[in-house]
Amino acid sequence: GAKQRDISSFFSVK
Amino acid sequence: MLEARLVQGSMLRKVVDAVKDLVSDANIDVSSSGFSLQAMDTSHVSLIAMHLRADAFEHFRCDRPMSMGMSLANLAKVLKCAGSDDIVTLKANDDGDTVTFMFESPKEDRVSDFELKLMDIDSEHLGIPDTDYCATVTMPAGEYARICKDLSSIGDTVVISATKDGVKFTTSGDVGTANVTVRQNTTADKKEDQTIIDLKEPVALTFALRYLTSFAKATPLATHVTLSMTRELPVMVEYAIQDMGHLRFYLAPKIED
Repeated sequence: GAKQRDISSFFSVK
Repeated sequence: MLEARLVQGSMLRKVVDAVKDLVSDANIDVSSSGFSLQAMDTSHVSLIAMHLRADAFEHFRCDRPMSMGMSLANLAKVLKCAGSDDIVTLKANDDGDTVTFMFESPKEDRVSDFELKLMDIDSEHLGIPDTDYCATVTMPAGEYARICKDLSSIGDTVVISATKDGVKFTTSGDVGTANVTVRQNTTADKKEDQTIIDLKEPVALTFALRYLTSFAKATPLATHVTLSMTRELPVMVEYAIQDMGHLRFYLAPKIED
């Protein structure tokens, strides 16, 4: 099935 | 030194009530631009980004930027003590470890103050780039809340697909399947009943319903909610805080390996 992605993987750490 | 006086003090309680079940402790960052809060839920699946502009406040003074770390459950307890029409004033010293909330009744016949202890919180700050979304749907906030609630009784995940025919929410579970389609409706008599769909390209994404349902706790903040989607990127669920700022939730999609 579809795997839940981690939100931080989409945004850069400032 | 911080001094901020908000005539519509109940807005603060609505914001905190909307996010406190996702995030237990958070930094509220204050600068000359206003109040902001960015926090991930404990599972790092969703991100909350709130901003209240300085000009939303009747009086706003912030001598230097500060981060006020607090337990949102405790903050909610304090704000619950304010009357629904009370004016709320926040005061904090630059190096203090407390923030004071003063509540004034509209008739000025009752004044109370609560001092809340601050805490040090290490938090990662994420840069959120501006995104050109494939599909944006602005719908009544109550309708969004209802769809989330109805579909949650059937399944755990939802596929949201935006096409020229509308935006379809699909789930399935042991009971069976459910589909709700929302179509553009810009002719409703009342503006609060209108739905506007801006589609550049069709897009379909899968999400955990639990989080989308939790975001609906922000329903008392606004008449409408806006869902913005692009392929393989988090959905942005945005509630405007009147003309004072916004509360945005980002939810990471489920993606096939």
